[in-house]
Amino acid sequence: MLEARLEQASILKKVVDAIKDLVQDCNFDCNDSGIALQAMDNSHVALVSMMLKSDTFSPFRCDRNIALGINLNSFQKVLRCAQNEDILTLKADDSPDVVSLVFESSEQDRISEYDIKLMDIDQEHLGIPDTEYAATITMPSGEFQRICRDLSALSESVAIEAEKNAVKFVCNGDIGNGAISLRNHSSVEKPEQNVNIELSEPVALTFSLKYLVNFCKASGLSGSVKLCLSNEVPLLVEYELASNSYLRFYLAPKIGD
Amino acid sequence: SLKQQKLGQYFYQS
Repeated sequence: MLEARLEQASILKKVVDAIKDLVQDCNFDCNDSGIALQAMDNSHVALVSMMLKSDTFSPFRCDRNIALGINLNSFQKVLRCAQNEDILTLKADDSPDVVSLVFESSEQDRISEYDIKLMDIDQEHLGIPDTEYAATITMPSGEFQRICRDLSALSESVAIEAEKNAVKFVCNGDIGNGAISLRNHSSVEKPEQNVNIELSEPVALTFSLKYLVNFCKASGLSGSVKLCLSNEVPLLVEYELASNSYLRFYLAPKIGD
Repeated sequence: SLKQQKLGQYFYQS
């Protein structure tokens, strides 16, 4: 059986809020290492990969592999019934028909119990090759969100150009063009504003802004975001969570004919 | 013009 207790319901609420417009039904794969999810959007252009390691939970117990097939719209409806500060416990049997959620208020003596009906989901699972990325950019997640939003008003696509010490986000649209450059920046006083660009070779790739704007819904999960790029491979956008857990998005590039 | 690629071109079925 599965029993997983989260100190703060807000983590799961934010994860589901961040991915539910990209994927609708998905399996939460539970085993003794934690709870994982991998799902592609309908157009097979973007992929979500979540890992909540067992250390994220306290306690965490999962004796055998259990796949919880959940409709994310339903999941969000139930998670909205939890306060952000509530303690959240997920429970399921070994061959479950439902997943149970218990929300406990740490301040009041309130316990809320919900069940969500599970579904059989036949999901394609993709193997992601280990990649040494040519460029890794770490920047404030809010800054990345603002750039994607601003440029999406002008164009459908953005070119991300990484070179030594600088990364440039460039778009060309019907009404005009836009470009935002960021340089390596490190501050002891405001480390949350740091920008770090690690580069083994220059990279320039173009991506759909519609998907990037969607990924940025995860910004509330982490103050910083990591963009990993190599020429002619999907972009990796990673939000790191506590205890080595993560929410990752992959996006296939746009390439000239 | 640019063509949107699919993930299946890069990732393998497992």
